[in-house]
Amino acid sequence: MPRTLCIANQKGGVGKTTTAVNLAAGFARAGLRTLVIDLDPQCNATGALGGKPCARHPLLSTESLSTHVLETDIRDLFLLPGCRSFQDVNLLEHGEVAQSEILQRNIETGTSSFDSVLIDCPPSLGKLTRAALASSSEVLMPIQCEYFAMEGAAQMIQAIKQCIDQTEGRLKIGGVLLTMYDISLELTHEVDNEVREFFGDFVFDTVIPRDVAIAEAPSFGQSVLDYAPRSRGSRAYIELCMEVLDRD
Amino acid sequence: MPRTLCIANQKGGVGKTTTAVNLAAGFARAGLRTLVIDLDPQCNATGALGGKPCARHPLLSTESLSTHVLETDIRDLFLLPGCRSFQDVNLLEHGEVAQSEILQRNIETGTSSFDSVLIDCPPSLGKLTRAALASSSEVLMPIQCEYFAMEGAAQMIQAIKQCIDQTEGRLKIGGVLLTMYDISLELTHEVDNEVREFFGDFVFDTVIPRDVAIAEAPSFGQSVLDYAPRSRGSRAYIELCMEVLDRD
Ligand SMILES: Nc1ncnc2c1ncn2[C@@H]1O[C@H](COP(=O)(O)OP(=O)(O)OP(=O)(O)O)[C@@H](O)[C@H]1O
Ligand SMILES: Nc1ncnc2c1ncn2[C@@H]1O[C@H](COP(=O)(O)OP(=O)(O)OP(=O)(O)O)[C@@H](O)[C@H]1O
Ligand SMILES: [Mg+2]
Ligand SMILES: [Mg+2]
Repeated sequence: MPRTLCIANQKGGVGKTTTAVNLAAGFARAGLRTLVIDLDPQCNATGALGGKPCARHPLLSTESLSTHVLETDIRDLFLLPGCRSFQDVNLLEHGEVAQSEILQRNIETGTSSFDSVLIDCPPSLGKLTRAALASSSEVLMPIQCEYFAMEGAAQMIQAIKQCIDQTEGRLKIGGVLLTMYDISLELTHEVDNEVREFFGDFVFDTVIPRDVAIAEAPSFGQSVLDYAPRSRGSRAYIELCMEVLDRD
Repeated sequence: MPRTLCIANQKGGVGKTTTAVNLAAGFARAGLRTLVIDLDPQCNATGALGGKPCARHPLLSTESLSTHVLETDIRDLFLLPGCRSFQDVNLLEHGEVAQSEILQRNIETGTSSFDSVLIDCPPSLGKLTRAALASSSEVLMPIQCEYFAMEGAAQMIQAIKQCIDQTEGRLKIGGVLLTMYDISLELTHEVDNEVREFFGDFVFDTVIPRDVAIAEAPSFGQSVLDYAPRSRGSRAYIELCMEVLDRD
């Protein structure tokens, strides 16, 4: 089983996709054979890595995962594209337990040839995210330094604890990442203090600064590491990559 | 039937809650008896208006809506709080059609004493958002001036068109709002051009600038109009309010 990180937070727009793509690019650069799985019907991770969404979600298909895995422009980085179709999402969200089990089984059996796997989740705590948590070895939670960030954190932790119980402790909290960090704003420091008080050592030392290079990179189908290698955003994701690899 | 605006976009973190709260405060200031309905299990609109989430979602209860409506610190502004409980959200998301119909019926029958109603939606195109669209007279779509914004726009329009067909044209597109607009970023101008090309006259003339006062206001349980009346953010939401009222 590869190291499988679930990038999740029910709050929208906190940097889940951005973190999945750029952290994966960092792992690939460190020589790890890495797969990004796009579980969000918005398919942002698929677009950011230059892929096209599938008509049917590969995780629901009976064919082996490897038939759907795409190469990206980055050596050692591969993509399992997402699917915009609501039937599939609805099928996963509303289907019987069996559907989530298919998803879990496909993730577990289809990823053994990789060293690391990152799953980009939609902004919800529905069955898709719960199935992703259940198939992962750790959860990484990006948090924006804004007021609403803390409101949903307790709920997110509750859902993670439920998953940890159900998987008999296989899932652990990989870490909490502060994103879009703006050192000049008092609000940022206030939320930073609150997050560190609530999460303690789970919070990564590395924070990701707000940097327009990070927001521009996906329009070129590149990670920020390739698009703007000397930017603060790129350096921060490389630093985060080192810290995550250290925590293994 | 009051004018009922559904504030929706499946993309996360684009300013749905911020727009629902501050636009509602603008309507109340213009003398309209206004209700904010919090349909998001994150309950951010509830927190931003100083309310507490309910144990059971008021829209699913058999009691009349008015028993759950709360006053806020703002004259003429009322709140129907949200509910964090997943049972209710799951019930709405997974339940039979009947559940969505209860929601729709409760919105339609319970809001007749108001002049305007704003519904804050979660970042998804699931049954909750679709039921909200079906109970509204118009949909207002906040869009962040970032690359991923356009990726999901076409899907959102498709879902809105489906709703317009199902409600025999009662729902119309109220407008598209550009949020977190940063005039100094080239990315902002690029996305602005793309959005106006795609949506044409639906795009409001008013854009909401990125302004930290907007992000600080909810931690004081206030709208930005009350928290920082001379800020760019407050002026922009007042301007938007005038433009929305003009479009009626
Ligand atoms: N550190 C950063 N600096 C500047 N912009 C950023 C940063 N991180 C993310 N962004 C931008 O902010 C927006 C939100 O980020 P992203 O889409 O990754 O969040 P998300 O949590 O995946 O959203 P969703 O909840 O919709 O899935 C994107 O437009 C992204 O480019
Ligand atoms: N114009 C603005 N300037 C600065 N910050 C803003 C602005 N609009 C919103 N924000 C902040 O950006 C974050 C995202 O906004 P908000 O929570 O309203 O988006 P949302 O679409 O409701 O998110 P979700 O998809 O999670 O429901 C919040 O922390 C909010 O305070
Ligand atoms: Mg995302
Ligand atoms: Mg919201």
